[in-house]
Amino acid sequence: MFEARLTQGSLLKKVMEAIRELLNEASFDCSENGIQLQAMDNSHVSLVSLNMGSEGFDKFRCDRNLTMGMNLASLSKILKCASNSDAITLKAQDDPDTVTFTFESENNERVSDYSMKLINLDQEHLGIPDTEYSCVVKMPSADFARICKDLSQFGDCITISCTKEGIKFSVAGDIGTGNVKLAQTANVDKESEAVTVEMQEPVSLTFACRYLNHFTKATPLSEQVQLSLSADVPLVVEYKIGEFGHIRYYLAPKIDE
Amino acid sequence: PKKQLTLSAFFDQR
Repeated sequence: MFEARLTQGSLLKKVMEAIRELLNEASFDCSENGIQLQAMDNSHVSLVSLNMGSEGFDKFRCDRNLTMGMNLASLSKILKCASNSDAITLKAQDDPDTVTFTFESENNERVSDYSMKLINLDQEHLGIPDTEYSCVVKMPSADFARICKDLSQFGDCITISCTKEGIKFSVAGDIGTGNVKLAQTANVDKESEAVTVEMQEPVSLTFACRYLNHFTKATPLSEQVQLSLSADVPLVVEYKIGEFGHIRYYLAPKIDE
Repeated sequence: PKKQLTLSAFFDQR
């Protein structure tokens, strides 16, 4: 028996929005530790790694580890039927072929349930090595989203350069070039508005705009985003999910031919 | 022109 209840059901809706454009389908792995998902996009250029710890659910029971393969377009249809203020409960039997979603309104006067057929997915799992990154930058997530959107108008890829002074995003295209520099903030009133840079070595790497813009669909999950960069390895873009989870996107760099 | 790498160049299959 698997049962997970999240009072703040809007978090699950936001998680869905954060992955549904990148992935067609994905397996949700459930264990007593919580819910995990790892999936690559079709082109194997980016990977989504989602972790929601069991401690973040107000009810969590998982008697046996199980994997639930879901079509994300179908899942999205179901979660769109939940209001932002609803509590969401997921339920499945051991070795399930369906999963049930129950949405309860705040006053419990409206309860709806939807069941969805699960699918068998033969998904490749990748071992992601522990990496000490040369630069780790934390910045407001809305700012990152705006920069990616603005610079995407001018070219297909964005070069991210990081030094101890700050982080620079650059684009070059047919009509010209664009650069956005963010300095490390000295002191800000709100932690959510800070830009912080932890740098061992300066780094400059280039990434496809298309994927960066997909990642920014996670912006409503967290006011801050963390970018981890090292020379010649994939970028990691991380958004926290409340106090109990995260969504990490890995993106392979573009290199000179 | 730049070449897009894939993740298989970095991560091992489990």
